[in-house]
Amino acid sequence: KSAVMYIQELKTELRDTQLLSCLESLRVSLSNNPVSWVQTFGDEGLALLLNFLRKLQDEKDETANKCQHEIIRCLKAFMNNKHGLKAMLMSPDGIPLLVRAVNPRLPHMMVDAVKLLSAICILDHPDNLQDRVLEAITEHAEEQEVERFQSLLSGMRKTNVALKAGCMQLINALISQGEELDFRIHIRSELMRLGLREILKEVRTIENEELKVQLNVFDDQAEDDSEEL
Amino acid sequence: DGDETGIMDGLLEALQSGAAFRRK
Repeated sequence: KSAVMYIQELKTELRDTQLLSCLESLRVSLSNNPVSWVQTFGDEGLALLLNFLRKLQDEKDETANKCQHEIIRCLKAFMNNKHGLKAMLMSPDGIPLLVRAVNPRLPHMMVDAVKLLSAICILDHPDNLQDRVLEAITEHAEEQEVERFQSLLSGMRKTNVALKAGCMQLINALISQGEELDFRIHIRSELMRLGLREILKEVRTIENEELKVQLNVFDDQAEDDSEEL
Repeated sequence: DGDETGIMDGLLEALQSGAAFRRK
């Protein structure tokens, strides 16, 4: 199927399993076709995906959850080249909707969402993307009337080890990109005050390579900052 | 080149291995 055909299909009122199978097939196409194919899918295709994602995030049934996750996977494939990445960063909805996908009720999707947000934070880009991610996290939490890092800490409390590692990765990405020492210390102490200190006691006992890497990064950065202070 | 693919894969790998966090 061509990129234009997917755009036409996404413009129709796809529901449930029809939507899911369209998204699964789109993800394969976005992953396996040349960049020119992704470019043709472009801004219009991205806007359609983001619209579906926004609507699905307000639904609660199992198929809607699967569709949401599939869209996050599609976004990853879409952002795997500079055209798609640029389109995603230009879209005012891209980062905020990814932040809304940081949802501990859907741990498998959350793993993918925190990783994509971490990658956006560390991108070499004229705009301070880490600021944009943090701003979107803060705004979403304000709407929900919760502490801004509550979702990340809930993710750390889940039994899913990949999710714990993903959450630590985003924490590291947010802190490491802060240019000011004060900012890095502030974020770290905010997290500790909200419960990260206790969570880490348990998490440090888990034997998992990916998690250990992130814990070492967290500790090393804290040590460097403490020396700098 | 402008059509380079694998940008996200590279970033995710660097994050996972910790290489993305090494101080420059």
